[in-house]
Formats: sequence, C-alpha cells, structure tokens
Amino acid sequence: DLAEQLTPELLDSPREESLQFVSELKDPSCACAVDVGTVWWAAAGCRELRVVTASESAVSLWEPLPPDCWAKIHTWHLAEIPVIQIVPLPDTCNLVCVALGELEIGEIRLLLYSSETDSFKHSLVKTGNITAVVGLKDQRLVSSSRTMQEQQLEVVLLSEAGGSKDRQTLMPPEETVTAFAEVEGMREALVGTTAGNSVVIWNLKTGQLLRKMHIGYSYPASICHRAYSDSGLLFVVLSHPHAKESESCGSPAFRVVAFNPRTGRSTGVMFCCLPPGCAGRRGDVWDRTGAAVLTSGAVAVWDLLRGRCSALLPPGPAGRWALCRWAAGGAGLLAGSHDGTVRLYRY
Amino acid sequence: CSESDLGPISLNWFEELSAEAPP
Repeated sequence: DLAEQLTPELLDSPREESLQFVSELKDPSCACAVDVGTVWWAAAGCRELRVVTASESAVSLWEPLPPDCWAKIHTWHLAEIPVIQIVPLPDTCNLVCVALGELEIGEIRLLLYSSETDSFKHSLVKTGNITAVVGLKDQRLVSSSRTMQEQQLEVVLLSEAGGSKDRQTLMPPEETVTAFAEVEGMREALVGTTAGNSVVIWNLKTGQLLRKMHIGYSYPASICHRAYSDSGLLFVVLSHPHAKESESCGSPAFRVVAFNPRTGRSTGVMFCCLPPGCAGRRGDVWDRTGAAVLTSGAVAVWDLLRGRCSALLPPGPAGRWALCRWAAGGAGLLAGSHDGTVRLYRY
Repeated sequence: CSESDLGPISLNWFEELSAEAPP
C-alpha cells in the first residue's frame, strides 16, 4: 500500500535498484531485538562476513550456511546492563563492539573469541555518560562523554585481545557532540555534529579542534553519518531525525551539505525527502546510499548523490521492520523486526 | 558550488587548519 502511495518521481527506476531478498535468520530465543549488524570473522584460515544480532540481554554471532541459511555460533549474555546498540567497526576482524546503558550509553564492551583460552569472552573498553560513539577504520573507536564539569572526547586504539593499545584525547567544543563520522580517504580527519547544530572537524593525530561551522537553523538536531573530502570541500551526509514536515520541502531524510573548511561557509548540495506522509527514524549510510526505517514499518533507501528514494521495502512477513543497517563490504541491507527476524537484501 | 558562495577554496585545507589551530 505504501509503495502505491509513492509518486513516480520518487521511484522512477525501482527495477534497476530494488532490493533482492538473499537470506533470512530467525532467533526464536530473542524476545525483543534492539540491533543488527555484520562483522568480519576469520576462522580456520578463512575470513567471512557474519551477522550479529542483539537483544537487551544477549548478543549472538551467526555464520552463513550455504546456500541461504544462518547458524548461531555463540551468544554472549550481558544481563547486568541492557544492550542499546551494536557499534560497527569498519575493517576490523573478530571483534564485536556493543554499547550498553539505560537512557544513554553507560558502557562500551568488546565481544570476542580468545584463542588463548579457547573461549568467547567480553571486555570493558569505556564507562561514563557517553553521548556518542563510532567505530573508525584501523581498529579505532571514538566517543564523547560528559561529567558535570566537562566533556571528554577520546579515541581508543583497540587490540585484538579486546583491550586498548593507545588512547588519544580530542579537544572538545563548547557544545555537546551528538555524532561522529570519519572523512573518507583522510585517515587523520574526523567530523562531528553538536547539539548546537554545528559541524566540527578534528585532527585525530594531534587531537586539535580545527574548525566549527554552523549549519543554520532550518533543520535542527542534525546528525552526521559520513563525510568525503573532494576538491577542497568537505561533503557531509546529515540526517535530521527530529525535523518537522514542511509543505514546500517535505520531511528531510538525508541532506548532503558542502562545507568550505577554510571559510566555514556551507551550501546544500542534495536533499533526500521521506516519502509523502511518512515519518522516519534514525537511518544508516553506506557509501553513497542511505536507508531508514519509517514509522509505517517499511524501510526506504535513497541514492544520496541523485537525491531520490530508490527502493522501498514494505513491512516483512514478521510484521513491521524496526531496524535497518548496511552490511559491511557492500553485502547488502539488513532489515530486522523486533521478534528476532533478520533478512539480508542485495541492493 | 562556486567560490563566490563558499569563499576561497584550498586543496590543502586540512594541513593549513592543523598548522593554524591551537595545539
């Protein structure tokens, strides 16, 4: 029904870029799924992509069984504090990172297999009142946390054994940092968004705060997802989970904004709307593609360079979709419902 | 995007801002 309501402009070539069902897994022991993701896992000389599912009290690792099944290999039980999200660690092997807490993140833990003890285990990486956490390439994790007096931004270099090899502090801006995104192709550059609707840039090597650039007041509470540097400009993909629908523009799902880091000036480059009449939740971005679960229970996919909705996944056999995440390595889109059903789609 | 909208553009913005920012 939702697909029929979409105007032709939003889905002008759905056949070319639609989502193709690949495989499904179902965790019968999952009372309420909170997140889904993928992780590269090396075992017996072979590296493969595995699915990770999380409920409030347990995180499970699934291996692919050809042709199109998944088998649960291990479940880490984390009963003391609820799991809030899986934190993807790009390019990292054999490590699953999870954030735990009540209303906000209070702990970040690594889940892993220890060959020394021939057992699965988990280890604590950070505690505190954590407002944002993101995994970066080269086994790094960046987080913002706050005390009554100050905000602390920290990059942790993770070890394969689940500990930290090194820690680097970043200079905090005055406003609370709400999200981070690494700059594609620039290992030492990091961007973030703040509660005051600014984009900030750091040098990860030195910890310097290089620039704070205000986004404007049109779309408050912007969240950064990805950033790309090209031709002297910084292109940042933003979502606006709390923006209100307007008659002239609709509801923004994702925007691409170009910043000149030298002057701090910016201009909107691309604008992706939610389908008419839909509201959305926080989305996920991979490469040049965005996805978000709509409150209707459908998943929408956008081509961020063309600024259009390119695919729509209606609610699945298990009911409304509640989660969507891009799988690592271009493997496709994971859609999950609260009952523990996860489906992988090729995009 | 043009320089008139965004001001002078530098391909080495990251190195330049790192040299100028407080340590």
